[in-house]
Amino acid sequence: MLPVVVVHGGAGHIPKERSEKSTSAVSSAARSGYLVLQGGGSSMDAVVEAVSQLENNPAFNAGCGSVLNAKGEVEMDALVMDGKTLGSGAVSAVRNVANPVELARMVMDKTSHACLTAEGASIFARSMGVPEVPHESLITEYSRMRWRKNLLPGADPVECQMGKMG
Amino acid sequence: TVGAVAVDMEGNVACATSTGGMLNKMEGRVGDTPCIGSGGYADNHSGAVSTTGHGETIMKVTLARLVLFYIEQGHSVEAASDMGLAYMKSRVGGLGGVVTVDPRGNWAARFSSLQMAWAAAQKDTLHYGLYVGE
Repeated sequence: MLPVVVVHGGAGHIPKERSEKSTSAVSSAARSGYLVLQGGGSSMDAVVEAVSQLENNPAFNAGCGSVLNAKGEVEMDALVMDGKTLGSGAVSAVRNVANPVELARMVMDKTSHACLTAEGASIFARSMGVPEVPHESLITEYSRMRWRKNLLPGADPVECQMGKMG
Repeated sequence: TVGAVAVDMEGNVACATSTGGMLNKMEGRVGDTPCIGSGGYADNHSGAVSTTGHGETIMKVTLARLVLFYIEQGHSVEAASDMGLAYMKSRVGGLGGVVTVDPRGNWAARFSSLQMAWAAAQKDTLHYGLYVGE
């Protein structure tokens, strides 16, 4: 049995100018997760580390850099699952949190529930002492540009196809 | 969407997936990511999967659990991942990708979309790719 970490940065069409950034970021996240395993950390520690790193990278559609909803706002979802216990935790439609995956892990570790959503997830985050981040800090110029472009009638079909990939 | 799966020194598997959702989605829309069996699944008996792609179709076929069902039937992680994605494409017309591990440390990164950025670290070797076949 060999320890391993495998990460992805999302399926779909990746524009040329972003492909190198994406490849180096997923490589760095996999390396970081693997370092956790080498240090004796659990597989759960490793996946949360890797995904947190990707959430903090504006090149990806999660955390900072999330796509915007129809109103131009960020609503994020995350899930963790532990294969040893089948323990799981999730959050949906959560706002103002830098790392939804860490909040999902808290749902698993600190509650008897599987998923907390929207305002309930925010209340839980506050009760756990998770720092609230300004909404604007999760929005990038790129995500705002895509949102604007997609509002226009006759939007680029490639862009629309990209948008269908969650 | 971003995600990860891992196997640790004790053979325990785990998955994590996170997303901002879908471009210009309706307010309140929730896709596959936070749903057990769709956005991810982990069970030491079969393995762990994190998914990405068209959320509504991933949910219809519970893609992560589907891939693990194929592993339980004796398929390799690679074949099981391809079979799950192929089923989703043929049955509901959805495209996407998965990263998959089994408890012995076998792994796969497979996708039916044009591209998926992925990377795997094992035994001090880093593998990565963006296009099919890399």
